[in-house]
Amino acid sequence: SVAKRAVAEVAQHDKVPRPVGFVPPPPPCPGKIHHFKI
Amino acid sequence: APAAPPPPVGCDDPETEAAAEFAVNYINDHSHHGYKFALNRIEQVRVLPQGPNNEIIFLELDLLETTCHILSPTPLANCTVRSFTEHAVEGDCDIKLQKVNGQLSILGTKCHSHADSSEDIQRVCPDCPLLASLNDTEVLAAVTAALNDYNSKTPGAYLRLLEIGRARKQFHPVHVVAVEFAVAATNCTAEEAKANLEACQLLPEDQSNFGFCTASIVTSPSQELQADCQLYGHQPGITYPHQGQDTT
Repeated sequence: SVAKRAVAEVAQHDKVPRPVGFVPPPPPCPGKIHHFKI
Repeated sequence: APAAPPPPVGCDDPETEAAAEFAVNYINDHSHHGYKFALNRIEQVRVLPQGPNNEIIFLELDLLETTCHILSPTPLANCTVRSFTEHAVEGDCDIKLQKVNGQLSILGTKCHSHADSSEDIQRVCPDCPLLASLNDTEVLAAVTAALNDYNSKTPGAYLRLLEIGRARKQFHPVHVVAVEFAVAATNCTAEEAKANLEACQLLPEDQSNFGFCTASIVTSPSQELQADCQLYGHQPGITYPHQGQDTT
């Protein structure tokens, strides 16, 4: 038999709250589009 | 405690931008056909440290075709990128570089180019002419007619075709063939070329002896030909110093 574990719930409780005004860093790649994207 | 690994290098980091600019200049300098390409986007960068002040850089670049022919002396920074409605051409390049003591060098490049899909252009601009094959019969006829027309009306050196760079065709509301091609000056006038074309030799490979022509031929509803050629030695916006002139 398979037992259901509450992993997601535990992870949710461990999540550190982000400070107000926090801006996540931009993804390192790809870079900005200089002209237009085909 | 072991030192923390360095943060990943980003595509918009100044060092990555500098490596990409170096690579684009290298690609343009080592290309002998078509047009100069400009950087559109850095898709990916990977840096492999090889030792102190020595690293290998892998770049994936997305480039766009400009309006400057590869033989044009116009610096890339002054070249205009082809607009989307001109049926843009994109270049995808994988580049391997080495950076030793801050000095970049190219270890290898692999590029291929492709035009945007005709469907995409027509969705945005239904009447825009689309790229045609360079060996299309109508395209070849248009280039021949344009060059003959220009040579017959111009007293200077007889121009010979080097290569066709681009051709576009439009069918509605008028039938137009627009072509662009590179030319080289010969030691003949048009009259001398008419008498003996075989005797006309290309002038020594000086940048000012190359040129670029644009032409359009309307075949329907009426016939009309417009052709213009410009030798790079007389390109507007570029000053060639004369003897005794201040070259500052």
